[in-house]
Amino acid sequence: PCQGAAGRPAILYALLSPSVRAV
Amino acid sequence: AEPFSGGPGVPELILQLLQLEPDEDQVRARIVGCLQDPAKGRPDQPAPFGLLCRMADQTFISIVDWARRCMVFKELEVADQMTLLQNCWSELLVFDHIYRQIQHGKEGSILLVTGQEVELTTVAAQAGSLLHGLVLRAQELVLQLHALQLDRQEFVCLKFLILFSLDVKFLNNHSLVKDAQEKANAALLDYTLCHYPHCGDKFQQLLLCLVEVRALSMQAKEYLYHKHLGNEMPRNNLLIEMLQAKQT
Repeated sequence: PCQGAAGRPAILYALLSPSVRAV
Repeated sequence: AEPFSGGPGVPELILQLLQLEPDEDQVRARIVGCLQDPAKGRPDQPAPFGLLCRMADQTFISIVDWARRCMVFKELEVADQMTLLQNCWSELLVFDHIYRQIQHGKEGSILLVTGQEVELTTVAAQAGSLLHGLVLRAQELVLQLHALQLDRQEFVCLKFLILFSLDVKFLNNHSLVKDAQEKANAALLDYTLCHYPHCGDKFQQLLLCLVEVRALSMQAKEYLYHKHLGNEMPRNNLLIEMLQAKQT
């Protein structure tokens, strides 16, 4: 699966990160 | 939806959580919209299992949206937010399903987040034994919580407890999370004692139900992994990503 920073799930990171959500 | 009125004996934390509850009609409309094929402008018709996977993904996205609006959770850094959700995502999904069935109130069928009603005989005939077994086990918990007279106030508080159910040693902000856990436990205890004085152990009974939610969620994750190994899961599935993410 896609992994974000530090092996974290990228989709969840995108859902939580304000900077990503703002895009 | 069950109307809510404040009043004596409802702790402030529960009042706040009730205000944060998403509107079920809006959630349903959003998810139904997501499951439609935008190119053709009509409902998409993948295999039922694929549709269920997308439905579960979208339900989890709604849960993440709820968590992001929750007090305490919204104060945490993203790393802690991810750690908490990675710990409890499957339990929140199971509990969401359970509470929908309690509201649905029919033993012979289940209600999906999209508003569709599925007869248990259909589940038995089409879902396969593993999923059928999961659905039946969930229905037992529905009956148990129905008998306990789980209400909306207790539901929102239990959901909050599930969100914060991780040992604080895995988090950066120990004090904020520990404080949230203690306040939610105290609020649930106060509420049950005040509103169900004839049922002195309701608080303990509700917490025991969370143990079953956890067990059900473990079984559901095993089922998902089984489907994943059989290459039966859709690509870019959020739940599979959650399943495979590094756990704390």
